[in-house]
Amino acid sequence: IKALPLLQLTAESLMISSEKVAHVQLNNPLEHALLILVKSGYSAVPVLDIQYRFKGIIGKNTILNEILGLERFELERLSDITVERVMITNTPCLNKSDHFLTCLKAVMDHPFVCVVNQEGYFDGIVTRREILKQLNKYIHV
Amino acid sequence: IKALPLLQLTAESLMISSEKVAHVQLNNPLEHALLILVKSGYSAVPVLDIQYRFKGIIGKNTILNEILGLERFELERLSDITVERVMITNTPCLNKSDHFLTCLKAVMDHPFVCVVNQEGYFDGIVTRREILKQLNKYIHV
Ligand SMILES: Nc1ncnc2c1ncn2[C@@H]1O[C@@H]2COP(=O)(O)O[C@H]3[C@@H](O)[C@H](n4cnc5c(N)ncnc54)O[C@@H]3COP(=O)(O)O[C@H]2[C@H]1O
Ligand SMILES: Nc1ncnc2c1ncn2[C@@H]1O[C@@H]2COP(=O)(O)O[C@H]3[C@@H](O)[C@H](n4cnc5c(N)ncnc54)O[C@@H]3COP(=O)(O)O[C@H]2[C@H]1O
Repeated sequence: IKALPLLQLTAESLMISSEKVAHVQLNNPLEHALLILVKSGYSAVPVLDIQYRFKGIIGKNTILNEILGLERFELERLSDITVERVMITNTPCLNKSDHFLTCLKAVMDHPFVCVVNQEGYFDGIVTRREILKQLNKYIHV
Repeated sequence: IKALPLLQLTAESLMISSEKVAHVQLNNPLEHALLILVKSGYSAVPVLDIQYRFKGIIGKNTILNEILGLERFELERLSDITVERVMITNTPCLNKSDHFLTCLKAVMDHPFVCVVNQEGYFDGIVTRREILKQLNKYIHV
C-alpha cells in the first residue's frame, strides 16, 4: 500500500497556499472578524499574528456564541472583544512534509487544518474538499 | 473495482438518520433559525415543511448576509424574514439506494447532502465526515 502514489502526496502539495487563505489578526475586534467571515463566505478562518505566525482559528459559531445574551444577540459587544480572547487554539496542525494519511486523519474531525512550519509560521491549509478530490481520483484508478 | 465492499455501501447505511438531524421549518423567522444554528453549533441545517418534506438548506452565512446593512448587522430584521424567503434550494440530493461513489461526488462540493425519497420526504443526511471515515477504513485494508 506504501507504493500508492496517493499515499506519497504531502501536505505541501495538497494545501491551499497562505496567500490564498483569508485570515484575521490576533488583535482584530470581533466586529471586523465577523465582517471578514461574512464577506468571504467562510465559516471559519485561521488567526495569525503580525508576523504571520499561526495562532488559532475563529469562526461564526465562536463569535455568535460569545454575544448570545439572555434575550438577544448583543451585537454592540462585538467591538469590545478581540479575536485573541475567544479564538480556538487547541486544533491539530500539519507540517508541509506530512504524508496523505496524516492529512486524512487530521481532517476527519476538522473541515480544514493549518499547515505550520517549525517556527510556527503559517504555510497554508489542507481542506476536506482537497482530500476528497484526491480520493475520488484514486478510487477510479 | 465493483467488488470493493466500500463501493457497495448505500446512502442509507452512511447517513445520519432524520431523527438525529437538527432542522428548521419553512415558516420559522430567521431569528429562530439563527438561535437553532448557534445552539446546535452547526453552520447549516436542512429546512423541512410541516410534513417533514425536504425544502432547502439554511446556514449562518445566508442569514448574516441577509441582515448585513451598509453600516452594521441589522439584527432587528431577523424577526421579519422567514427561512423560506432566503434558504438555498438548488442543492443536490441523494436517494437511500445511491451507492458510495455517488455519495462521494455529492459531498465534493457540499459539507453535507440530504437524503430524500421519491415523494420528497426527508430521510437523513450524508456528511463529509462519514465519507472520510469510510475511506480511512478502506485505505488501510
Ligand atoms: N468561496 C467558495 N467557493 C467554492 N466553494 C466554497 C466556497 N466557500 C465554501 N465552499 C464550499 O463549502 C465548504 C465549506 O466551507 P466552510 O466555509 O464551511 O469551511 C471552509 C473554511 O472554513 C476553510 N477554507 C476553505 N478555503 C479557505 C480560504 N481560501 N481561506 C480561508 N479559509 C478557507 O476550510 C473549510 C473547508 O473548506 P472546503 O473547501 O473543504 O469546503 C468548502 C467548499 O466545498
Ligand atoms: N456537535 C458536534 N460534535 C462533533 N463534531 C462536530 C459537531 N459539530 C460540528 N462538528 C465537526 O465540524 C464539522 C463541520 O460542521 P458544520 O456545522 O460546519 O457542518 C455540518 C452541518 O452543517 C451538518 N450536520 C452534521 N451533523 C448534523 C446534524 N446532526 N444535524 C444537522 N446538521 C448536521 O453537516 C455538516 C458536515 O458535518 P461533518 O460531520 O462532516 O463535519 C463536522 C464535524 O466534523
